[in-house]
Amino acid sequence: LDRIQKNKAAALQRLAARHV
Amino acid sequence: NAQPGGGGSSLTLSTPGRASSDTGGSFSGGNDMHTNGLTPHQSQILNLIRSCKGSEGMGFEDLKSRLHGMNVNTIKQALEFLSNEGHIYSTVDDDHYKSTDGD
Repeated sequence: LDRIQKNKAAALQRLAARHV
Repeated sequence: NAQPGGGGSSLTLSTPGRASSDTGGSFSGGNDMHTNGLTPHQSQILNLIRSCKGSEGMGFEDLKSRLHGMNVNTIKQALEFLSNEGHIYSTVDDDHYKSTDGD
């Protein structure tokens, strides 16, 4: 499902932002 | 602002004299009691969501029943926090969560 992929991508970005 | 004269409590906070090139923004100094600075509840929930392998992730009702007796608001707040941090994300609806570092 598209929504899931979008949410996952957004979450991964947030996660990456926290760990920079 | 008051300058801390005595300096009794703080260890290595900042040395104003030297050019501090690498001490810039070290975030989250103190508490590594929890993994990644999560509370026990949050890390417990994260672990549960991690352990769920389904493509839809874990449903809220499922979480609630596994976190036997935990306050619903506590769970919701933890989910919100974990989601904001990027550890989890909602899948089919706002009641299903999957962890980002699961796969």
